[in-house]
Amino acid sequence: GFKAGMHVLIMEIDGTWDFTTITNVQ
Amino acid sequence: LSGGYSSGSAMITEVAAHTYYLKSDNATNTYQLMHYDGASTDLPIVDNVVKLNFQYFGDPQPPTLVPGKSLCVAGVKGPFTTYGPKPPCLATAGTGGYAQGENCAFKVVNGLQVPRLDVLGAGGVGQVELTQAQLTDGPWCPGADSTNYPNRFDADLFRIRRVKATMRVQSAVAALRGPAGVLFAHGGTSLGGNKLAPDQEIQFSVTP
Repeated sequence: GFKAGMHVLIMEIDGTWDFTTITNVQ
Repeated sequence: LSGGYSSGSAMITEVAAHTYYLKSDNATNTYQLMHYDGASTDLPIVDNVVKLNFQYFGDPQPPTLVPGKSLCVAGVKGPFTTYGPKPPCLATAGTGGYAQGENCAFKVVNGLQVPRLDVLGAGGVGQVELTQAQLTDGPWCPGADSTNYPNRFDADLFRIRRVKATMRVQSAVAALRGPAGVLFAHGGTSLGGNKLAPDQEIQFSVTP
């Protein structure tokens, strides 16, 4: 269900994280 | 992104971020409650909001390990901590650049994993107000190095149990506002009690 423009949180197993926006889905 | 996500265990999920803040401009008498979505849209949503304040209340006790839950044996089900991130097995490398067996919430003292965070206030079980300094001075999760962890955050944020919001609105019509003081954040031109609409202030709490 990911779409361009969707705000997402991505988190690595060590706790590193980013809040970003999907620009393109392929 | 601030780093690679190549472990094979990284997670991604949709989020909605709602940032509310006050935009004040005395020169133009503009007082607006603003909403920012964290990425692109930053718009006023209410005019004549003249005060916005957030207070954070949290657990005075730091995260502690739950007794009897091995961090070193595969297959053991959590929770491993009272709250906050569990440290690695005592015998393995720390996470986030912390020493062996440690993470941002736990440190090793005399061979034991103990809380890295302090007991706050009188150390009871009731919530304590958290100061801005306490929430911005570390220890840092997941790691303290701001180069490796540009999105690092203060481990004390895990303590938060309640957020109290205070909001105050004023009459949009200056003729209904009296002199600045207890009743009016910003003075108006009203000359009498029959044309007086004092500011209204409310508080509410949100529990995450």
